[in-house]
Amino acid sequence: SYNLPVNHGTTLEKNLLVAEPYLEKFYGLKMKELPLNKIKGNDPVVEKIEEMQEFFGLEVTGTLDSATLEMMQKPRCGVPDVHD
Amino acid sequence: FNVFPRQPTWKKYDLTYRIMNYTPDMTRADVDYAIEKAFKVWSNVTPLTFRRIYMGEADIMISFASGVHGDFYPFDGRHGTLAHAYAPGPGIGGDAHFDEDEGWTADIRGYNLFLVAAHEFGHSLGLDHSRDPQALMYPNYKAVDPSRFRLSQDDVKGIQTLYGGPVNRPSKSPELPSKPTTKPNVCSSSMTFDAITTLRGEIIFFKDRFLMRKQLQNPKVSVDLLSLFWPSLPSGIQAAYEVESKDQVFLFKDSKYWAVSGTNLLTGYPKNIQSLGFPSYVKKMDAAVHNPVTGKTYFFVGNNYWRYDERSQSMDKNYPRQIAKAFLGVGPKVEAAFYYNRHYYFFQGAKQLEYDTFSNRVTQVLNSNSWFGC
Repeated sequence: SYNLPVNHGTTLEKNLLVAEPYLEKFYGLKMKELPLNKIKGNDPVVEKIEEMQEFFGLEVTGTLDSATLEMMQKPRCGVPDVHD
Repeated sequence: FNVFPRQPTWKKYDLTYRIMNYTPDMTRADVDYAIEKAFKVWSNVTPLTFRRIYMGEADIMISFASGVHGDFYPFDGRHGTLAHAYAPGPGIGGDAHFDEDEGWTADIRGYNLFLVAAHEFGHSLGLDHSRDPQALMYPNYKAVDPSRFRLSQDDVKGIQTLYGGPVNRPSKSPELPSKPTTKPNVCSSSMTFDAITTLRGEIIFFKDRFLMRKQLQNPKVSVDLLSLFWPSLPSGIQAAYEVESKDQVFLFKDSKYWAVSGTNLLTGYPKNIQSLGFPSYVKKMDAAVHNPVTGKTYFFVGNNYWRYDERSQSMDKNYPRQIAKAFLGVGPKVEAAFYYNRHYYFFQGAKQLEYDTFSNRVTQVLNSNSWFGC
């Protein structure tokens, strides 16, 4: 998995277990199609985190900070927030 | 607000829904009521109507299901995803599914079915998620007291972008004639009004979709769309009156009436006029006026009137009575009325009668638009 720029003190694995399915379900993250040749700055997971943060009016950090993780764990509607 | 890509909408106003199964968490009656009330949230502000059917394919099929339930979007057990719905369209289009693993309730414990259903039905009608945290179409669940629920302006603008306001529907029934779109000319000699009331020191004249606001100390008159002040009210208000002591104005159309305080629509409305004590044969109001000195409100219907006691909240006995016999010089009918400074002002066509409530007689005959300084 990618070394996400995560704040220190949170366990990456646990956070990713929350973030990846959420971003796949509601922000169209395609985990299976992640590019092999990762070029600096085009990390799709970071982009989707930023898209989700922007939608909810959170600070756009591209990281799994506590506010973002908290938002991801709120009960919600199953319709995606973004569409192809 | 957002709409779905390519803006799918229903191509008809009269939609059907069918409740396919029930959650064991609530009584059937509570489920039925929550679903009906959730549709009313949207029918109150659009031309849409929702009729329940019990067999066959409805436009909006409603069901409770757990985990995998046949639409490639499995539910995820307790919390997380509560429900989902599909944009307008044939087949699964418009359908709403609720996660049976959640604890569904009719109040604010657990997840309130009415609140979630109203959100999902927004999707069924073509609305997408909104970024406005105050909006019903915001993706996350927010526990609010369902009896105090109000649609946000964001939601109203969104749904009216797709379907128009409550009366924009092409007239299929005689009681919905198409409304003029140009502002009324208040100085026309044949000017008539649908209803008139005072409101916090102003006089409000209702005409079709418009209202004219007259501040007593200011000759200027502003003409606005009624929906600017009360977006969820229909146009064509037929009667209105103010109870100044409660800072409330009551507005009537056909068999329904609403209560507002300023621009705030009070919860629990519309109510049916029967709840005021009218006999069932009364279907609409011609005019209404409240006398703040006596605390009595007069409702005018055809040649008759009823008297309602605002303090005891009950209709006085031995009514209806004839207008012409009780209000000498007035009648037989009244189209609009309001109270100001010891006088009733009764409107009949392009004529207005000033009536002294102490001496009980007509003191002046004026043009209906005499308040506008024409």
